[in-house]
Amino acid sequence: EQGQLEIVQFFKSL
Amino acid sequence: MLEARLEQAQILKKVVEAIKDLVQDCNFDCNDAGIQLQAMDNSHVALVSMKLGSEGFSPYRCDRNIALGINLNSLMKVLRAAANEDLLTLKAEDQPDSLNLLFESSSQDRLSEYDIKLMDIDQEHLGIPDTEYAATITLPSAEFQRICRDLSALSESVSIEANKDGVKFACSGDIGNGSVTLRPHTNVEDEDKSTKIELTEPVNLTFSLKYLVNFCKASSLSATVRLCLSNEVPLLVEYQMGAGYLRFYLAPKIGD
Repeated sequence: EQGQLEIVQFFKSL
Repeated sequence: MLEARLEQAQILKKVVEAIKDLVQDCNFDCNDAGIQLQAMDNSHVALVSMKLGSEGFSPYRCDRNIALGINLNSLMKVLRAAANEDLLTLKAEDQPDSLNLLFESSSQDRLSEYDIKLMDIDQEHLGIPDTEYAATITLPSAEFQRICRDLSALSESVSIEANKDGVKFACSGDIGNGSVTLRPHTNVEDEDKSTKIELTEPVNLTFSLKYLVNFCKASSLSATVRLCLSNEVPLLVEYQMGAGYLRFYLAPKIGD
């Protein structure tokens, strides 16, 4: 979907 | 080994029912603190985080960390065999190939026992930072479900704007536009029917309604839901359970 950000952009991968 | 007995099977049934359309396979991480789950949806837009603390089980025993890799559709097929009021006992060995589920109906003297095969799931784990949210809204879960359902008939997206006067859910679509505004109020007879808004600064964010409608499948877990928002960070939608929580994080949308 247009403009939809991904959650991984906000939370750090452990 | 793991041995954990829930007083009512419906708690796990409701959790799995609420998340199975977002997440197909996931690890239930068991340790001495309880059972936790974290999983992203396939599109990596939403994150589910669930905790059932050990105090919610009686008895609860987990000698070492065990990851139970489970297909949620398979688990739901088995859980449908349990009555809501059944006692539910989960059992697994330390390095299990299967999870054993025992349903006990005290009223009917009936014992049902199922085993489901486990799978190895290599899942990305995300660290969620502690966040001081600019706005925290507590409202009846049925009210939030209704707002999401009504607005999703008009649009794919909803803007959530919280300020000192209230919280406004607004959408715009091909056939027109709509909005619902909630003002803080206290229901003295039933606290769960109150709407509370705690605000440190105004926020305005846009989210996909498809995901919010999906999260609302958890409404039967709790009479209230908490929405936590800060500009430019994911929305947190939280349903409290007796000894734990079911949380959904949703990344915002930007632009048109």
